[in-house]
Amino acid sequence: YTFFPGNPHWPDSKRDLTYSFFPGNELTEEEKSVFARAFDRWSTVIPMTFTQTDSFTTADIRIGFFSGDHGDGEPFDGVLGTLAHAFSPPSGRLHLDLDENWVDSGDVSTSPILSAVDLESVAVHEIGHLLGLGHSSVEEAIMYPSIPSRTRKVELAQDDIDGIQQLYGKNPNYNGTSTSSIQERETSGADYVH
Amino acid sequence: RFFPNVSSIPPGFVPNATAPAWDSFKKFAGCRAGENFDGLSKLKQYFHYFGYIPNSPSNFTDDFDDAFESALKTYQQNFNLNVTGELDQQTLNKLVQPRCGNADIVNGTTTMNSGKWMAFNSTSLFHTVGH
Repeated sequence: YTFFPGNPHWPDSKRDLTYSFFPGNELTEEEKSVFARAFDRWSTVIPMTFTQTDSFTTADIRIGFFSGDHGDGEPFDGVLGTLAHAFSPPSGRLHLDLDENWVDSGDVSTSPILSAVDLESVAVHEIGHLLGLGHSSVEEAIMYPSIPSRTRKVELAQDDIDGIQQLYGKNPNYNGTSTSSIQERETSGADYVH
Repeated sequence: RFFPNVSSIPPGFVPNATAPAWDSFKKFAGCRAGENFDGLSKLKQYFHYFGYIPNSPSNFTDDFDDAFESALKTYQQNFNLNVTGELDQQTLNKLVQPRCGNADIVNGTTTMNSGKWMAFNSTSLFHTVGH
């Protein structure tokens, strides 16, 4: 695992963060729930909570889907290529490429769309950046930079857990085992292979 | 372009046909140092964007130069590929994969595998004593 230069992280006074969605995207509750699951994966292992709020301007974390040049100097590039980006703490900005073919649920590997991208997989990765993690060379890690289309990878690897716990400590309720129980519960009926 | 569930996508459905970004990189297979390849400047821009070429000239050339080779080797190291310094198929397959837009190397300090390698080589982790 790696950190951003200077190891930026949320201060001790900010352990209960709020997040909100760009109103212009008009996301459905189902689409928003994907992010709730993604946040849960991180809060399982560190003593932080994430709560959705309707106030986009005052939220600690602001999530939006944008196309092409969206004003932050990091334009998106259409289908595939760069999928999303997020800023280091305490910026709280998470941007996803509106031009991707995002799949919210189900077994994305069976999608007839070759360029289908699993939204939760990307969300879990970008939240890692929001919390202060950089990219990892461990291919199993969530913080590995690339992910093929039609691939689902949402489970934190030990490398991710070690990195994030170095920044924030361990969630006292975390028993040190894999976070796979979350995934098994939330994808019941699907046939994912890990 | 949100698909609420995979099962809701009709078989054979094809969204607006747009070539995936970076697909054009596939034509660079076999490129080697010292040569010039039309469009290689795009790949240099890619490496610059993700932090592998720190200094940005006003215009990248299409030359497979030393800076590009160095960037390529660092990339191969970071992604656990064979460090050949060549645009082999394995490397190209990784380069064209969709990915996060955040840089792998930020201000030369956040460096994935290559940072560990540099630390290994630049600090006194090992001490040798002559007998």
